[in-house]
Amino acid sequence: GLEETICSARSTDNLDDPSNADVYKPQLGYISTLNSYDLPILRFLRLSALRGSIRQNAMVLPQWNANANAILYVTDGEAQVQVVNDNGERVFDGQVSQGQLLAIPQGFAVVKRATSDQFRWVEFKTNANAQINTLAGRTSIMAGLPLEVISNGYQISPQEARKVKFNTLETTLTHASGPASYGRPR
Amino acid sequence: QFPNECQLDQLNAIEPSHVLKAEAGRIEVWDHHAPQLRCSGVSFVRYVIESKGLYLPSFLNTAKLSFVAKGRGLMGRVIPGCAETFQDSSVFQPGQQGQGQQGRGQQGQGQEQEQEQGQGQRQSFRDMHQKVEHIRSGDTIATPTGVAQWFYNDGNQPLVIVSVLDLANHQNQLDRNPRPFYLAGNNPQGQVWLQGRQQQPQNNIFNGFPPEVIAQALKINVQTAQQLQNQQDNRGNIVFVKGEFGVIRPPLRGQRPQEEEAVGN
Repeated sequence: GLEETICSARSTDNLDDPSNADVYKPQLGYISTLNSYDLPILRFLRLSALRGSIRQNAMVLPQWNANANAILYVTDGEAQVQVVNDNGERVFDGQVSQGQLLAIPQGFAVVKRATSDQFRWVEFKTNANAQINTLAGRTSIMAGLPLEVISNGYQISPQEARKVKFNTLETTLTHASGPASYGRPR
Repeated sequence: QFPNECQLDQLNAIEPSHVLKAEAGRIEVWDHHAPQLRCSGVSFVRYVIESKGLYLPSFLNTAKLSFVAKGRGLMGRVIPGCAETFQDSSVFQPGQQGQGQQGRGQQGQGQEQEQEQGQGQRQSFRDMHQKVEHIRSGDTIATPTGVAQWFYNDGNQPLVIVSVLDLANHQNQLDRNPRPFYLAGNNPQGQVWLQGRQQQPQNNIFNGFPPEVIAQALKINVQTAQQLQNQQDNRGNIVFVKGEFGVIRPPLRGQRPQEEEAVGN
């Protein structure tokens, strides 16, 4: 029985093939994920992977890993990255470049913006079906919350709450302009 | 776990060791370093939400199972990837909508609103959000890790919810400490249950990002982005809702939807 199951199981998959992209914006780049649905053997490892390749000034909308830690390794280019912890403190605000590694714990919010022509990275996640939640965008936490909760939570007008909720139509990648780094938190 | 953590030669009934006061209620936290809780690998929390109190959205680093001990209210969750299946365009009474029309009277704002309308049919809804449920005493609520959750007390007595946080659960990828992440509001007292951390006020997750980045991500102005950081706000994480809480909600159990009654005539 092992021949038909373990020995014949597929154990490799290529993440560098844009035609398999899960997120794709021609002007901005693509993101592909590899989880246990794509490669069943990952279920045993309880691990998954993500490959990103974005152009200059493309921003990966602020998000957090809901059920996994993420180990980010840069393969090409540079990006400005900010990470916020459970205390609301910015624990990383800097440039990551080729060959560098950054660990982003579960729940920590992260935003990435490419500052070189091409920024390419791979992320290893400690869950076979890693899930993210985003702070902005059409499928974000903001879109899922009632306007009442947003306007009362942040003490903003219903009109402002509407903008916060609906203005960003992208789901994962958007274009950013202006300076990429903003100095240390107040 | 550390070795011998379950070497317990005596058990005792324990009370909450930390109380976080907020504008419309309090959050009572049992010390998860107490030997019996440490051995069981859990933390325990009690939320007491006053009438018209809103516990602001937050998520945790581990799975949580809650029990509504007293009172009734509404509960909302945002599960990654789920659609906003609660949609309605007539949640508010005509008076409120008049308010919108007033906005339209102010030319600039009116234009903006029409422009928003122009951004696609979806925005003609009054609001749409993920599922909201009525909760009442006896309800047991499962919350996976990383799923944001909020509560609102629409009853007349305090809504009391007790929760066990399973720190030893495999969904917890961090250490054996309960780590709430606040999406709104803040906790001026800090995470007092954590040992070894210099107690600083705990802010919401937007607070750590530069307002400019938030503004770009949400496509809003920087002033509103700063507002999302709740920095001038000392209400805590349970706040009073002024006026009506017009969230789209299903009819209560046993309550027949209005349309059916109309048919009944």
